[in-house]
Amino acid sequence: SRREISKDEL
Amino acid sequence: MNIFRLAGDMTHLMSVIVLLLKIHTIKSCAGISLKTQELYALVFATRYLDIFTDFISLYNTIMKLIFLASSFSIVWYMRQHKIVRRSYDKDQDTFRHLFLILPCLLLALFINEKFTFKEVMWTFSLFLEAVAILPQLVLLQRTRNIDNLTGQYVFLLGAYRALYILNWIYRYFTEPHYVHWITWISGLVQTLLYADFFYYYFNSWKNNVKLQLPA
Repeated sequence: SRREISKDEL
Repeated sequence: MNIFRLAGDMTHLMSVIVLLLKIHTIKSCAGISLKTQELYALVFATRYLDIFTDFISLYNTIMKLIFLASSFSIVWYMRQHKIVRRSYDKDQDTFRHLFLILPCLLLALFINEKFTFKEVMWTFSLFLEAVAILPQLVLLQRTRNIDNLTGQYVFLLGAYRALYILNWIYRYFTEPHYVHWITWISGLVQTLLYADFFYYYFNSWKNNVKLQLPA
């Protein structure tokens, strides 16, 4: 999902 | 994943390991702000809400678990451990959480990428992380002295943020439409908060004198 891509940082 | 981000994550990991080791081995938390540690636990709790719903990578999940476990165990040590808690200086560590939590929450309600619970919590955690070090810096100013483990801890935290800025610059130039203003601005604010500490830390290291922060 879009979230996964943009939230891949810790 | 790029070298800056990996180095940043490892430096961040080192900072919490240094802190845990300090507290665990010498059974003391002198000079450490419990307020800051509680804020960090809240940062991780609100940022990693998606740990079981959005799987990104094994690395990502393992690191999230380590950060959650370490931040909560540091808080546990400082609050519950019968020996460690005695060295906690609660009279000096008086920064009020709410002065940081409420503004970050309000700001996250207005400035976010999508008005959903997870997104607002994620944005809140970004803003909170930017200011979470303040109680620690205030405590260091008050106690005027800083033992080298605490100094290393704050230094590593600042280095992790500086490396993350390099990571964002790298990703901006290498990945099309990688733009995250909220992340970048809150990250920049956080790094600037460390700047003055770095200045004193570097000077004390250069002049080989004990680190003294100005009153």
